[in-house]
Amino acid sequence: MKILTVANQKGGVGKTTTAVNLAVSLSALDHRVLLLDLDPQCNATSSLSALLPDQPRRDIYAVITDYFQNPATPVSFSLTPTTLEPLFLLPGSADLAALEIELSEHPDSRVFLRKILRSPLPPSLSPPRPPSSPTADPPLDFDYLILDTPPGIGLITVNALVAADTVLVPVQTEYLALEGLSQLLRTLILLQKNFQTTLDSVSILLTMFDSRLRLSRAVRDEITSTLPNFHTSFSTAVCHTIIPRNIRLAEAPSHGKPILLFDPSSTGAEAYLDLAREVLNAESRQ
Amino acid sequence: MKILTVANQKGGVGKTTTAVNLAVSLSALDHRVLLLDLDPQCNATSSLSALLPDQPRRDIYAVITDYFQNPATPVSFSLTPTTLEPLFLLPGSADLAALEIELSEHPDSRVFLRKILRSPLPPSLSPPRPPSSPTADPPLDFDYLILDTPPGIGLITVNALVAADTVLVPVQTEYLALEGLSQLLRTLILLQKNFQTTLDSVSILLTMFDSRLRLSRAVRDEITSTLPNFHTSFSTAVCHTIIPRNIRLAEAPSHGKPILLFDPSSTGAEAYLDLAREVLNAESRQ
Ligand SMILES: Nc1ncnc2c1ncn2[C@@H]1O[C@H](COP(=O)(O)OP(=O)(O)OP(=O)(O)O)[C@@H](O)[C@H]1O
Ligand SMILES: Nc1ncnc2c1ncn2[C@@H]1O[C@H](COP(=O)(O)OP(=O)(O)OP(=O)(O)O)[C@@H](O)[C@H]1O
Ligand SMILES: [Mg+2]
Ligand SMILES: [Mg+2]
Repeated sequence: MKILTVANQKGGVGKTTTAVNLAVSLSALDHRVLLLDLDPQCNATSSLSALLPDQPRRDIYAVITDYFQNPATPVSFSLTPTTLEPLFLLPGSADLAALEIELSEHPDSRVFLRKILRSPLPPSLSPPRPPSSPTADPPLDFDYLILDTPPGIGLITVNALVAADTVLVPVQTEYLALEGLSQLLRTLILLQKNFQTTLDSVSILLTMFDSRLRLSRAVRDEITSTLPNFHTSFSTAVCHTIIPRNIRLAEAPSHGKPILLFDPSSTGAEAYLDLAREVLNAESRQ
Repeated sequence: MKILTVANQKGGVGKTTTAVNLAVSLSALDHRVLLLDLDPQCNATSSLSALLPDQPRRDIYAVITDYFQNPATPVSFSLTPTTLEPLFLLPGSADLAALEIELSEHPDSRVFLRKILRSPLPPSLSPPRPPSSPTADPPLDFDYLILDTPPGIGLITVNALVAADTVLVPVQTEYLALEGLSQLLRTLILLQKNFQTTLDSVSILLTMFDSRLRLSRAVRDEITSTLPNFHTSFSTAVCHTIIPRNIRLAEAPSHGKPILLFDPSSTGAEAYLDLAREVLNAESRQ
């Protein structure tokens, strides 16, 4: 099971769009995927609203508070199935915003998510039987956990970075998004030192790229030339796949569908399928 | 002196672009303006880097920690002048991110900014003499304080909302930015009740608007039709000015200049001058 966290403290760079569409593309390529919505805005959850049952299951806030109230008993996830077998969701909650204050003094405040996700999976993690095959016994785990995070570097994002095997950093190909990149890499180095993270790779994903714009090309060239200067114990690379600016990606959430179902022939859908294949290839090479 | 806070928990909607270019446009129309960068990313500060002296003055973090360490003595701001005469800056600091944890238990944790900005202005607030007129005695206050805030609704943003007379909410004309709007209005109502804020108006500013796109038009129509349903004790309205998507606005920060100096004839420069006039008109009507 690989934990992939999508993060960037800069706002509006395509974190949610990437987490949702990468999760869907990986499950379309027959991998068992759990998408976790760790943003109080719940944008990942609403981006898939057309694929969810009417009664959503437990949300991430309930799972986290359960862990703190009953640390000795295995956490019960009772995940939300989607109409896209084998994709499951742990929905977001507006109450997550309160956690920053509630937990800031707790000794586990930066590692609780890693403990929740990595502890020996209790039987209750086994997702509910997919509606299509009531008799099959669902497997106990997933191939990928994809974590969508809020902007900023608050407690929730720190937890998601500490829990990650891989961090995917969407960077909008504009100047202000470029500025924050070195700050984020320094934060990752610090977290690895302080919490012995299992982080082995950081990938920069260029998003909203418009090859006609000088700015897009300039930012792409700047990132590909400066990244090698960062000496880290984890590997850093720029994804081969580049996500183009494609209005269909911005329209899809208003229909509650991922791009693969909203407009499968769009450049956005193709790009996220390419990204999924690149993620799968990277893993098979390790 | 009017305190105008630019805020929206959704990331990447044009908060910094609006705070910087509105502050510059108001000062170009001969008003004394102080821009405060409350975002640990310091994007507002870097967007004006070409107008700043080599040695920046005290930053916002130094001012806030000074207030907490020496509550009895007047705060010394020593503001940073810019090459644009009546515009001054209180630069941002990456250390702001630490405040969320450091101050969360303090009794003043949500009102400290209002106290710092509204207390009888100590002589030290008087901005340094503008380089061009060493003998003139600078006035003690400003016509406008413009506050740029980070994404999310953390401690810093709450403080900026509690201190505000007016809140300007940039909303990118896309679906996910629309979703968070009602959550923000509910937060403002709650803050007004709990902290007796002086908030008298909330204005929604449509940004990155592309009239050729169905999505832009649909989001604009949705906002203008649903806003009147929000019954609040402060007035809410959609700004008459709409900021178009204009690549020059995204290029300007890489030159450290506001749009008015980077490309004065661009649609972006015209729109922010229109917005400044609209803000001035709204005030003269009160
Ligand atoms: N490649 C793309 N082409 C066009 N629009 C895009 C693309 N990727 C994302 N968008 C749109 O840009 C906006 C910002 O994207 P998104 O919300 O995914 O960013 P985010 O980093 O998750 O934001 P936040 O910081 O608020 O969590 C959304 O309206 C989204 O629909
Ligand atoms: N009207 C516009 N047309 C084109 N690009 C724009 C426009 N307004 C802002 N931008 C660009 O869009 C990106 C996001 O804008 P900006 O950084 O101002 O948003 P923000 O809300 O301050 O983001 P954050 O949530 O990270 O603080 C930036 O790259 C900016 O240059
Ligand atoms: Mg998001
Ligand atoms: Mg900003």
